[in-house]
Amino acid sequence: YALSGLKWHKTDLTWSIHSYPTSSVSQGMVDTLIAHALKAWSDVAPINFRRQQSDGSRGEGGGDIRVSFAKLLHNDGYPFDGEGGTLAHAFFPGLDEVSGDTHFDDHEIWSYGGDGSTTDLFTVAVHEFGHALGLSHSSSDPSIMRPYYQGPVEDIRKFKLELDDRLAIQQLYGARDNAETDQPGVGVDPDPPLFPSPPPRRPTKYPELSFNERCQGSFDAVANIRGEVFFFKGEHFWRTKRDGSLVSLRPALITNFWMGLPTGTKVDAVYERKIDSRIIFFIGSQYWVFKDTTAMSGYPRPLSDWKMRTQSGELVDRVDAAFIWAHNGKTYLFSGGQFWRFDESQNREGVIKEPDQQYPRTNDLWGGMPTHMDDIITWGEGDAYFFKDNFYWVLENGGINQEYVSPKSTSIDWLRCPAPPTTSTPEIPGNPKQCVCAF
Amino acid sequence: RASPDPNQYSRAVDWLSRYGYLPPPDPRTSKLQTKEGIEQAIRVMQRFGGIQETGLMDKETLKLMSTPRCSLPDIVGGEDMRRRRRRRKR
Repeated sequence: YALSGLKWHKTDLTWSIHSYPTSSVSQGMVDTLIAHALKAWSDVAPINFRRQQSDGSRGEGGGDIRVSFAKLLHNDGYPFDGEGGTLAHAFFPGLDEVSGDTHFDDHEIWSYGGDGSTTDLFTVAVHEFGHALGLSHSSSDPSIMRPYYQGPVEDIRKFKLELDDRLAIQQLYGARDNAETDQPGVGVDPDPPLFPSPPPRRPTKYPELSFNERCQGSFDAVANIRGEVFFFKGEHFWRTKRDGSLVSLRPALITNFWMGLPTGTKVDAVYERKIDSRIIFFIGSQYWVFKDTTAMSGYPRPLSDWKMRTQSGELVDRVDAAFIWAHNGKTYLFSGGQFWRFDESQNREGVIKEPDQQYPRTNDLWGGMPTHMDDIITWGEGDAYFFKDNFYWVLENGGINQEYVSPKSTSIDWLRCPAPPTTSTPEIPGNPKQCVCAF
Repeated sequence: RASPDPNQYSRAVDWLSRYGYLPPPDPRTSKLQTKEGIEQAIRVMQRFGGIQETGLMDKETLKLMSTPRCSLPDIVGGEDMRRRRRRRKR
């Protein structure tokens, strides 16, 4: 449904009829049809309609909704067009003199339940009163607010608005207490309840993590998602923006943001797929594919979809790290000191992956990098960043087997932690006996 | 595919303008509608009316355009709002 943005700021509305059609419907029948058409709306919303006698003029009198039948130009700037074409119109609620006024084209042959050669006054009136109450045209089917003439209904005494129309009017005025929709199980209407009960309040729980937690490093997973870097640890994550600032010093609950992940677990690895920007989470022997922040249906799926076998032929049951190397656009998954390469530009929709041939290989091929990393991301000019404990190493774009890479502090450079007065130095991967004064 | 006759075409443009699918014509600038603009407007109209989206003035579309209806527009102030939003952004 669509709302005009205007509504009556009262629920007791008056209506009047200022002229009658020249076609064969009697005045009494017009009165009845108009009253029933208004009742369709007041049955489902707390609006009360009271008829006011017309003084016969187009002046101030006559109440809120003034009904008239007119031909061609009729002094409102919206002339009718003869038989067919446009049938009627109404003005949205408001303070203008014309607000709520409802005009029917008197060139139409108005009828009640007539055949295809006539126009049913009741259904057109229900539609127009929808406008007079603040509704715009709806593209939903079924809806009385569709712009096109829909023909007569079987019995106006049994007429009930469709769900789309009820939702629209109740959005503006609320639901009537005794409205059928408020009594689930009554009647045969299979529509869902109008406004589902809101879930119990979930006040924001601030994690009991200390300031040091963020600054201690040892993240379960690190991922570059849409240019922002996410640091996952336990049930929480921190997020740095493109400019390097933290969204918040406080961590966020993973399951409050990434909808569909299980609680009580920790994330092993995450990456954003290049071909379609889906986000892949690895937890234990399962993986999830996310569209934005919501898990897609059909997930989790077993890690065995990826067909990663160790050099001794066993299926891999967890992933340590995952990233897309900007150098070649390929996806790399790491587990237990070995890694596999995937070309995801193929097999877009399929869930079964095949690693490239000649994989796995051992992690020490990435010279100068930690062989058992926490996670890896591509960042900056396409450089690969390896994270381990509270340090990170940068492998320049396309480089592999760099002789020596100086580790830097993750907490200082990424998580806005103060530099400690003194610090121990990490082992240099591949050459643990050599010491480095990193800071 | 035969192109619609000019009268039919101009009536359809008039119809699309009247019900909010095309911006109203501006006599000061003699603004012409682009072919793509009209095609897009027809698509929106077809989507709104629940018929197949072809962007063409096909039989179904012409039938829907000739169906008696309410004279209020389906898209209220769409083009105006878009223009205003663009201006605000600038």
